Amino acid sequence: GNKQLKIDCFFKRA
Amino acid sequence: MFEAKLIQGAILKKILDAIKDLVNEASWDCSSQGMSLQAMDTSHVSLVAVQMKADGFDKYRCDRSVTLGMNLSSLSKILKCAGNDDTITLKAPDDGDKITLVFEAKNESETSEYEVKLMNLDSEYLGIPDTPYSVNVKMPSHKFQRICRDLQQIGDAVTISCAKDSIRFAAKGDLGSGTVNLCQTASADKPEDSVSISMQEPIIQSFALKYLNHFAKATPLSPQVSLSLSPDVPLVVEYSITDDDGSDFGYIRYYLAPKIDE
Repeated sequence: GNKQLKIDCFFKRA
Repeated sequence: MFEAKLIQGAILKKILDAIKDLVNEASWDCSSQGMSLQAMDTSHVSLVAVQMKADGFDKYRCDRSVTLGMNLSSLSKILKCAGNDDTITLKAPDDGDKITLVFEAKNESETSEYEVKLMNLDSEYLGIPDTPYSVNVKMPSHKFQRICRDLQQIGDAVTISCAKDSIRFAAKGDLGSGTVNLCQTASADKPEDSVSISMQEPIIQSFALKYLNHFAKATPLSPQVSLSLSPDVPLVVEYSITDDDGSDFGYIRYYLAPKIDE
């Protein structure tokens, strides 16, 4: 199956 | 004191329609530059960023930067009380606990005033790097909406692939599969109907259609949508916001994390 990644894995807290 | 007046109040109604089902609560950051918002959906799979430039408003006053945290579905309910042709004015005193919305009907003597409670929200800001993308596609927004809606009947995910001068949207599920292929159009008479593709390298990536269908709620804001993709990074779906004169007012950008093969 496909795993849904999270957006906060890509963009770090500013 | 913060005060922002928009003669074309319908723009604000459309912006709320485009974000309220994705994000429940969010803060508007108001500065002399304009109003902006950044928020993740509750599952942290997507992020929406909205910008409305100060000079796009018909009157804009922001003496000092304020953060207006609110429940977006409450704001949306209130905005439903404004007519499509109404002028909308937002007002917030410094250190107040509510925002006032004034709706004025055109050529009529009717004014309505509503108040929405403000909330203190723990806003987490994510830094979004400004990087070039492998593929940039501009296409009619209604076409993108149609493709996402149609393919969701087939499956939960769409695989977007781009090679040469075409982009392909594909979904498969229990009932079968579906594919939509779009080719770059020759310079169209109507720019809003054109498809343009700029590709540095071929790409293939999968995304959840549920989110793309949420993003497509921004369709009434812009005749064109821009998709930006690079390997292993979130997809960017951008709708520029323009007023009736075609002046640039800002944008809604949605970022969506990809699905990967386990």
